[in-house]
Amino acid sequence: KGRIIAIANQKGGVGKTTTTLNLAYSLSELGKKVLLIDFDPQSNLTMCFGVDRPDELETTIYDLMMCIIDEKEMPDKSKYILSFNNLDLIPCSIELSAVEMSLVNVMSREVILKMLLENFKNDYDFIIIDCMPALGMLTVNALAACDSVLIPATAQYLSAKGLELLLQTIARVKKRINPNITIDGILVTMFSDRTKLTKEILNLMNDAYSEYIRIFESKIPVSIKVGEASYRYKSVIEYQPKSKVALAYQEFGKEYLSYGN
Amino acid sequence: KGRIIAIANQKGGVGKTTTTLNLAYSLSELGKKVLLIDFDPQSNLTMCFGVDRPDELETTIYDLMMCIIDEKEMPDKSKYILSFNNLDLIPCSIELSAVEMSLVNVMSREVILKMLLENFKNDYDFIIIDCMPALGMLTVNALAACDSVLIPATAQYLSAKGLELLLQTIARVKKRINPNITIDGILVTMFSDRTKLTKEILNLMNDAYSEYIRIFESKIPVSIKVGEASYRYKSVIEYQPKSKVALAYQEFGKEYLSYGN
Ligand SMILES: Nc1ncnc2c1ncn2[C@@H]1O[C@H](COP(=O)(O)OP(=O)(O)OP(=O)(O)O)[C@@H](O)[C@H]1O
Ligand SMILES: Nc1ncnc2c1ncn2[C@@H]1O[C@H](COP(=O)(O)OP(=O)(O)OP(=O)(O)O)[C@@H](O)[C@H]1O
Ligand SMILES: [Mg+2]
Ligand SMILES: [Mg+2]
Repeated sequence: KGRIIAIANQKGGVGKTTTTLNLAYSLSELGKKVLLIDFDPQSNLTMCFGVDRPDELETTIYDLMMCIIDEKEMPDKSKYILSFNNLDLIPCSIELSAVEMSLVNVMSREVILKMLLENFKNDYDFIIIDCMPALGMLTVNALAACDSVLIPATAQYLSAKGLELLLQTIARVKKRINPNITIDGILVTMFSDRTKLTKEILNLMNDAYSEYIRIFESKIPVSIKVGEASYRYKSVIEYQPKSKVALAYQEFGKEYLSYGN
Repeated sequence: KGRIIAIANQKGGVGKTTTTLNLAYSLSELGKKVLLIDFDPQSNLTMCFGVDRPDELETTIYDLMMCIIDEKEMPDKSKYILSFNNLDLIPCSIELSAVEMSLVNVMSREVILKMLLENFKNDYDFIIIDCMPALGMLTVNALAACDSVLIPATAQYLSAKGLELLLQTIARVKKRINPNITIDGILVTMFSDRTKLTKEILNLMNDAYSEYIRIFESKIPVSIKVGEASYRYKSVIEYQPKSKVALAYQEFGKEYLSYGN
């Protein structure tokens, strides 16, 4: 109960937000109670939940982080948790970028999110954190708070190269802050198996990492349905349940659970 | 001479690095002398120049920024400028993320890059800065230093939504730090005109912005050639000059110059 997963990769646009939403949806279809945390000031996950102007929300993850930092009482959960189709979300807004600066001089600054999430672990099977494309203090908070990291990555040269830096950061967090952190694995997204380059990059990734990091069997194919879904504030599983990409995310949900998660 | 362009968009993976490299290549084919600045600690542009391990470079933009901050003498240009096919590059490494913290208490912290680039303006027609997917102190430095901003964007819902925040940031920089900053325009990348969604998002963008921001005629099509090119450390114009995407970037270079840039 209350297993916390960080969806992390500092490379931009590799499907972190899309994977957060669809893995959550798939797990909830399989009977799990899931809380989503939008931990990116760009608030894409919050937008995908149908919030057109995240900056106009009264209470977001920023306010909750400040409550922990200033040792103030948290507002009532009903005041800020958004619910949609069996998924709960703690939304974000651009204010969260101010936290990175505020954290500079805060005691135990890397574990503020960890302390915050203690308040929710008993209410959910899974808490999934959508991270920003950076390895700064916010992402470190997510890595410090989580039980495990799930890494979406594309079969592109720049995405594959970026994995080294991410793994180094996770190793450092493991050493200094969160000894129990594990890596669930690498999920290949936006996969188009018809190209020779993709196969080549996949082989590179397998050679470099498969010995000590799982590379999930499920590969999420590239599909315009994903963009269409976010435009309609839906996960692609809801929007086009019979599509290849929806089925892939559902398969991935099952695969994820099959490893005893 | 010495016109400085910031390639900026806080959304991840919208083609900032790809556009930096290929616009530069196109301009150099048209006879312009171009200096590239890799201003993203993830150092993707530096990798595209063939540097397998940016962190092993002796001198990068990080060291130069620290020279300005500590008022030390800059090393000789030949020590750090990388050259490749008529393009010059000041490379980056992960160290640059340390600068964001160091800048917190530095006098005139938003104009450190501006001061640094004074040393190069006379040697080049264009200086093009590749920014990271964030609107923190590094990107603010790029916006403070540039004459104009070029915004790559995809015709996707999340990418289009993110433009508001970027434009607000540019407006704030214009008001407080760089009154002469202009926006060259929005370049639509990874464009696939066969989908209804793309047309819809393009119309949204046109309605929202075309009245006061140019949306370039040239649209960069999605193509696997781009990934193949970066894997071979080349711009796509070099790698596959006859491909649609290469021709589009060449067209874009001409279009860019046609507006008197
Ligand atoms: N399987 C897919 N097929 C096609 N498009 C996709 C797929 N997955 C995601 N996308 C689209 O690609 C873009 C990037 O995806 P997403 O925003 O989920 O990545 P991200 O890693 O969260 O990006 P950021 O680094 O900016 O947070 C979005 O416009 C999304 O709709
Ligand atoms: N026109 C295109 N067609 C297909 N793939 C492309 C195209 N342009 C860029 N790409 C690929 O998409 C990925 C993202 O592009 P790129 O790295 O240039 O974006 P970015 O905005 O610089 O990302 P980041 O926010 O991480 O800095 C890369 O793997 C790149 O090779
Ligand atoms: Mg995201
Ligand atoms: Mg980039």
